[in-house]
Amino acid sequence: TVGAVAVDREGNVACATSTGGMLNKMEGRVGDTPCIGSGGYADNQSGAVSTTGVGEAIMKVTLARLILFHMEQGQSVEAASDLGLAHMKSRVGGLGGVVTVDPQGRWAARFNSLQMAWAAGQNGTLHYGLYAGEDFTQSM
Amino acid sequence: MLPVVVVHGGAGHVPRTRAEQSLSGVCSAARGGYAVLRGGGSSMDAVVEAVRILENDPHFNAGCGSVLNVRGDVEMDAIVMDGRTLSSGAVSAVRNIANPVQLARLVMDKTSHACLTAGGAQQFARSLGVPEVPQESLITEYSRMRWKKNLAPDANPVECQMGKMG
Repeated sequence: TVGAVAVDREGNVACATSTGGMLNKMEGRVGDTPCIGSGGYADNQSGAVSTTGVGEAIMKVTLARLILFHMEQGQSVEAASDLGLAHMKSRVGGLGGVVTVDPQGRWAARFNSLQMAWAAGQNGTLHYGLYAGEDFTQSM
Repeated sequence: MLPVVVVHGGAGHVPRTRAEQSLSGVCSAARGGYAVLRGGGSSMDAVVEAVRILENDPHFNAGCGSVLNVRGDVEMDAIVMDGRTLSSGAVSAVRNIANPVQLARLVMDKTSHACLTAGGAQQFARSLGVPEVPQESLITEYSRMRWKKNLAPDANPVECQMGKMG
C-alpha cells in the first residue's frame, strides 16, 4: 500500500491511498483502502490521514476517522495516531501504519508494524525513515 | 502554516534487499508532492502526484508492483479525499490501469458517486479515455515469486506481508 496526506498554502488538507491489497487474496476481496474513513479521510476542520496495514482490521475500527476523532478531542497528530493504532491492536489484533497532518501543517508518520517507509517534505527539508524512531533529514 | 506532504509505503516487513529502494521511492514521492505545493498546487494535486509516483515504482504494492490475488491477477483499490468539501472518489478491484489514484480522482471530479468497482470502474475509465495497460506490465518478478511461495497449503500470506510487530 502507498499513500499521502498534504496541507497546501490555503490550509486545505487532502489524502490519497492506493494498493494492490493482500498477498494471494481471494478474487474480489476489497480491503480498507477505498473505504472512506478506513483507507483515508480528510477534513479541513481536523486533518487528513492515510492508512496501511491489515485491511480487515483497519475497517473494523475505521482507523483514519478514529485518529481524526482523537484530534478533534484535542490530541496532537502523534498522540492521536498512536491512540488509533493502539486501539486497533488491542481490539482486533491488527498492525498497521499511518501518516497524519492537521490543517496547521503539523504532521506525523507512525506505525506499530516492524517497518514502514515514509517521507515528508516541509520548509525545504526532507524527513524520512523506515524503522520506528527514525527521522533522517536532508535539504531539498 | 507551512505546506507539507507526507507519504508512506506499506506497513509490515520490508526485506533488507529492498529497504534502500523503498526509502528512495518514498523520498522521490515526497519531493514530487512538495514540488506541486511549492508551485502553488493544491493539497489534492500534491497527494495524487505523490501517490502516482509510488504507483509507478515497482518496489511498492500499488500500481506496478502490486501483489497478486490467488489467481495470479492484479486487482487494485484507491481513494482520494478533499478536506475542503469532504468530496471523495474511490475505485476497487480495478485491473489494467497504471494509476488507480488518478481514476479515483476522476470518480470524485466527474461523478456523484463515492466508489466504482471492477467492471464498472473499467467502463468508466474507458469512457474518459484513460488508457488501459497490459496486466503483465503491472506484475514484477518479485510479486510473482511471492505469489508462488504463498500458494503452498501451509502458507500464511498475512504474516508474509505484515511480518512482526514493531
